[in-house]
Amino acid sequence: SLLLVAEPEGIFAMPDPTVPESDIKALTTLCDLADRELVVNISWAKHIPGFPSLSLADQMSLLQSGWMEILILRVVFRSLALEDKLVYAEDYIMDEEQSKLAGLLDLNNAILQLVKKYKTMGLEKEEFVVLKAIALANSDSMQIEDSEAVQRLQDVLHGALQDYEATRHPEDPRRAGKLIMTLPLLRQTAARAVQHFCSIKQDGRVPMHKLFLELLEAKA
Amino acid sequence: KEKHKILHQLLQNST
Repeated sequence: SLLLVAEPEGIFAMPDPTVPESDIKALTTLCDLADRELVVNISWAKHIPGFPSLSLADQMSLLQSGWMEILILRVVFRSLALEDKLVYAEDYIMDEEQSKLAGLLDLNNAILQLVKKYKTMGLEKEEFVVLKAIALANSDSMQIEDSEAVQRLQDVLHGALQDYEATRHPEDPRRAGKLIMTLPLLRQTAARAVQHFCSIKQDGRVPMHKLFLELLEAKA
Repeated sequence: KEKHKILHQLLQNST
Protein backbone atom coordinates (compact mmCIF):
# COMPACT_ATOMS: atom_id res chain seq x y z
CA SER A 1 0.00 0.00 0.00
CA LEU A 2 2.82 2.40 0.85
CA LEU A 3 4.48 1.76 -2.50
CA LEU A 4 1.22 2.35 -4.38
CA VAL A 5 0.83 5.70 -2.62
CA ALA A 6 4.47 6.60 -3.30
CA GLU A 7 4.16 5.90 -7.03
CA PRO A 8 4.93 9.11 -8.97
CA GLU A 9 2.48 10.74 -11.37
CA GLY A 10 2.91 10.51 -15.13
CA ILE A 11 5.50 12.75 -16.71
CA PHE A 12 5.46 14.82 -19.90
CA ALA A 13 8.28 15.05 -22.43
CA MET A 14 7.16 18.28 -24.07
CA PRO A 15 9.40 18.05 -27.17
CA ASP A 16 10.17 21.50 -28.60
CA PRO A 17 7.63 21.98 -31.46
CA THR A 18 9.85 24.59 -33.16
CA VAL A 19 12.72 22.14 -33.69
CA PRO A 20 12.47 19.82 -36.74
CA GLU A 21 12.47 16.07 -36.06
CA SER A 22 15.92 14.47 -36.00
CA ASP A 23 17.91 11.91 -34.04
CA ILE A 24 19.45 14.71 -31.98
CA LYS A 25 16.04 16.13 -31.14
CA ALA A 26 14.69 12.73 -30.07
CA LEU A 27 17.75 11.99 -27.92
CA THR A 28 17.70 15.48 -26.40
CA THR A 29 14.04 14.99 -25.49
CA LEU A 30 14.76 11.58 -23.93
CA CYS A 31 17.79 12.80 -21.96
CA ASP A 32 15.83 15.77 -20.61
CA LEU A 33 12.98 13.44 -19.70
CA ALA A 34 15.36 11.00 -17.99
CA ASP A 35 16.90 13.80 -15.94
CA ARG A 36 13.49 14.94 -14.67
CA GLU A 37 12.37 11.36 -14.02
CA LEU A 38 15.51 10.73 -12.01
CA VAL A 39 14.67 13.61 -9.68
CA VAL A 40 11.20 12.12 -9.21
CA ASN A 41 12.63 8.63 -8.69
CA ILE A 42 14.99 9.81 -5.97
CA SER A 43 12.03 11.28 -4.05
CA TRP A 44 10.18 8.02 -4.68
CA ALA A 45 13.04 5.94 -3.25
CA LYS A 46 12.76 7.87 -0.02
CA HIS A 47 9.21 6.53 0.36
CA ILE A 48 10.23 2.88 0.12
CA PRO A 49 9.74 1.53 3.65
CA GLY A 50 13.20 0.97 5.11
CA PHE A 51 15.15 2.82 2.43
CA PRO A 52 15.56 6.09 4.40
CA SER A 53 16.97 4.10 7.34
CA LEU A 54 19.96 3.05 5.25
CA SER A 55 23.06 5.22 5.52
CA LEU A 56 23.16 8.09 3.05
CA ALA A 57 26.16 6.43 1.39
CA ASP A 58 24.24 3.17 0.89
CA GLN A 59 21.18 5.02 -0.44
CA MET A 60 23.48 6.68 -2.96
CA SER A 61 25.15 3.41 -3.91
CA LEU A 62 21.86 1.63 -4.57
CA LEU A 63 20.57 4.50 -6.71
CA GLN A 64 23.85 4.77 -8.61
CA SER A 65 23.57 1.08 -9.49
CA GLY A 66 19.84 0.79 -10.04
CA TRP A 67 18.64 4.07 -11.55
CA MET A 68 18.45 2.89 -15.16
CA GLU A 69 16.55 -0.26 -14.20
CA ILE A 70 13.99 1.93 -12.45
CA LEU A 71 13.67 4.25 -15.46
CA ILE A 72 13.23 1.32 -17.84
CA LEU A 73 10.76 -0.54 -15.64
CA ARG A 74 8.59 2.57 -15.55
CA VAL A 75 8.64 2.86 -19.34
CA VAL A 76 7.83 -0.84 -19.60
CA PHE A 77 4.84 -0.59 -17.26
CA ARG A 78 3.45 2.45 -19.08
CA SER A 79 3.76 0.54 -22.37
CA LEU A 80 1.81 -2.58 -21.35
CA ALA A 81 -1.44 -1.38 -22.92
CA LEU A 82 0.11 -0.73 -26.34
CA GLU A 83 1.44 -2.90 -29.14
CA ASP A 84 5.10 -2.53 -30.17
CA LYS A 85 5.29 1.03 -28.84
CA LEU A 86 7.15 2.47 -25.89
CA VAL A 87 5.50 5.11 -23.72
CA TYR A 88 8.51 7.16 -22.64
CA ALA A 89 6.07 9.83 -21.49
CA GLU A 90 2.35 10.39 -21.80
CA ASP A 91 3.06 12.70 -24.74
CA TYR A 92 6.10 10.81 -26.07
CA ILE A 93 5.38 7.38 -27.51
CA MET A 94 8.00 5.78 -29.75
CA ASP A 95 7.12 3.31 -32.49
CA GLU A 96 9.57 1.34 -34.63
CA GLU A 97 10.06 4.16 -37.09
CA GLN A 98 10.83 6.73 -34.40
CA SER A 99 13.17 4.27 -32.71
CA LYS A 100 15.05 3.89 -36.00
CA LEU A 101 15.25 7.64 -36.47
CA ALA A 102 16.72 8.06 -32.98
CA GLY A 103 19.18 5.19 -33.43
CA LEU A 104 17.45 3.34 -30.62
CA LEU A 105 15.97 0.39 -32.52
CA ASP A 106 18.06 -2.30 -30.80
CA LEU A 107 17.63 -0.80 -27.34
CA ASN A 108 13.90 -0.25 -27.78
CA ASN A 109 13.46 -3.79 -29.09
CA ALA A 110 15.19 -5.09 -25.96
CA ILE A 111 12.81 -3.03 -23.82
CA LEU A 112 9.87 -4.36 -25.85
CA GLN A 113 11.01 -7.89 -24.99
CA LEU A 114 10.43 -6.99 -21.34
CA VAL A 115 7.04 -5.47 -22.20
CA LYS A 116 6.10 -8.73 -23.92
CA LYS A 117 7.09 -10.81 -20.89
CA TYR A 118 5.02 -8.72 -18.49
CA LYS A 119 2.06 -8.62 -20.90
CA THR A 120 2.04 -12.42 -21.04
CA MET A 121 2.06 -12.54 -17.24
CA GLY A 122 -0.55 -9.80 -16.87
CA LEU A 123 1.68 -7.70 -14.61
CA GLU A 124 -0.40 -5.76 -12.10
CA LYS A 125 0.36 -2.34 -10.69
CA GLU A 126 0.90 -3.78 -7.20
CA GLU A 127 3.48 -6.19 -8.59
CA PHE A 128 5.14 -3.48 -10.64
CA VAL A 129 5.68 -1.17 -7.66
CA VAL A 130 7.18 -3.93 -5.52
CA LEU A 131 9.34 -5.23 -8.35
CA LYS A 132 10.69 -1.74 -8.94
CA ALA A 133 11.60 -1.39 -5.27
CA ILE A 134 13.22 -4.86 -5.36
CA ALA A 135 15.26 -3.85 -8.43
CA LEU A 136 16.63 -0.91 -6.45
CA ALA A 137 17.30 -2.87 -3.24
CA ASN A 138 18.89 -5.67 -5.29
CA SER A 139 21.00 -3.48 -7.57
CA ASP A 140 24.23 -5.24 -6.49
CA SER A 141 26.35 -2.18 -5.82
CA MET A 142 29.91 -3.08 -4.92
CA GLN A 143 30.09 -0.12 -2.53
CA ILE A 144 27.59 -1.18 0.14
CA GLU A 145 28.73 -0.42 3.69
CA ASP A 146 26.02 -2.24 5.62
CA SER A 147 25.08 -5.24 3.52
CA GLU A 148 22.96 -6.71 6.33
CA ALA A 149 20.73 -3.62 6.30
CA VAL A 150 20.37 -3.89 2.52
CA GLN A 151 19.57 -7.60 2.90
CA ARG A 152 16.84 -6.74 5.42
CA LEU A 153 15.35 -4.26 2.95
CA GLN A 154 15.40 -6.93 0.22
CA ASP A 155 13.74 -9.42 2.57
CA VAL A 156 10.94 -7.00 3.50
CA LEU A 157 10.20 -6.23 -0.16
CA HIS A 158 10.47 -9.87 -1.20
CA GLY A 159 8.11 -10.74 1.67
CA ALA A 160 5.62 -8.12 0.49
CA LEU A 161 5.65 -9.64 -3.01
CA GLN A 162 5.17 -13.16 -1.64
CA ASP A 163 2.32 -12.04 0.63
CA TYR A 164 0.60 -10.27 -2.25
CA GLU A 165 0.87 -13.31 -4.51
CA ALA A 166 -0.28 -15.72 -1.81
CA THR A 167 -3.43 -13.62 -1.38
CA ARG A 168 -4.13 -12.54 -4.95
CA HIS A 169 -2.75 -15.43 -6.98
CA PRO A 170 -3.05 -18.58 -4.87
CA GLU A 171 -3.64 -20.48 -8.16
CA ASP A 172 -0.01 -19.84 -9.17
CA PRO A 173 2.35 -20.48 -6.27
CA ARG A 174 5.32 -19.69 -8.48
CA ARG A 175 4.17 -16.24 -9.60
CA ALA A 176 6.48 -14.31 -7.24
CA GLY A 177 9.42 -16.38 -8.48
CA LYS A 178 8.41 -15.81 -12.09
CA LEU A 179 8.43 -12.07 -11.51
CA ILE A 180 11.84 -12.17 -9.82
CA MET A 181 13.10 -14.20 -12.79
CA THR A 182 12.37 -11.26 -15.11
CA LEU A 183 14.98 -9.13 -13.32
CA PRO A 184 18.05 -10.48 -15.19
CA LEU A 185 16.59 -9.24 -18.48
CA LEU A 186 15.91 -5.86 -16.85
CA ARG A 187 19.52 -5.71 -15.62
CA GLN A 188 20.83 -6.65 -19.06
CA THR A 189 18.64 -4.11 -20.83
CA ALA A 190 19.61 -1.34 -18.40
CA ALA A 191 23.30 -2.11 -18.97
CA ARG A 192 22.73 -1.76 -22.72
CA ALA A 193 20.94 1.53 -22.21
CA VAL A 194 23.71 2.91 -20.01
CA GLN A 195 26.31 1.86 -22.56
CA HIS A 196 24.35 3.49 -25.36
CA PHE A 197 23.88 6.78 -23.53
CA CYS A 198 27.54 6.79 -22.45
CA SER A 199 28.56 6.69 -26.09
CA ILE A 200 26.05 9.45 -26.92
CA LYS A 201 27.61 11.47 -24.10
CA GLN A 202 31.07 10.95 -25.58
CA ASP A 203 29.84 12.10 -28.99
CA GLY A 204 28.91 15.34 -27.29
CA ARG A 205 26.14 16.24 -29.74
CA VAL A 206 23.25 15.80 -27.30
CA PRO A 207 22.90 18.19 -24.36
CA MET A 208 22.51 16.37 -21.05
CA HIS A 209 21.51 17.71 -17.66
CA LYS A 210 23.69 17.36 -14.62
CA LEU A 211 21.93 14.64 -12.64
CA PHE A 212 21.69 12.37 -15.69
CA LEU A 213 25.38 13.00 -16.43
CA GLU A 214 26.35 12.42 -12.82
CA LEU A 215 24.59 9.06 -12.76
CA LEU A 216 25.94 8.02 -16.17
CA GLU A 217 29.41 8.81 -14.88
CA ALA A 218 28.77 6.69 -11.78
CA LYS A 219 28.23 3.78 -14.18
CA ALA A 220 31.19 4.51 -16.46
CA LYS B 1 31.43 11.29 -2.93
CA GLU B 2 32.22 14.85 -4.04
CA LYS B 3 31.56 13.65 -7.60
CA HIS B 4 27.94 12.85 -6.81
CA LYS B 5 26.85 16.18 -5.45
CA ILE B 6 23.37 16.38 -6.96
CA LEU B 7 22.31 12.89 -5.91
CA HIS B 8 23.62 13.63 -2.42
CA GLN B 9 21.69 16.89 -2.23
CA LEU B 10 18.46 15.36 -3.51
CA LEU B 11 18.64 12.54 -0.96
CA GLN B 12 19.22 15.01 1.86
CA ASN B 13 16.26 17.20 0.89
CA SER B 14 13.28 16.37 3.06
CA THR B 15 10.67 15.78 0.31
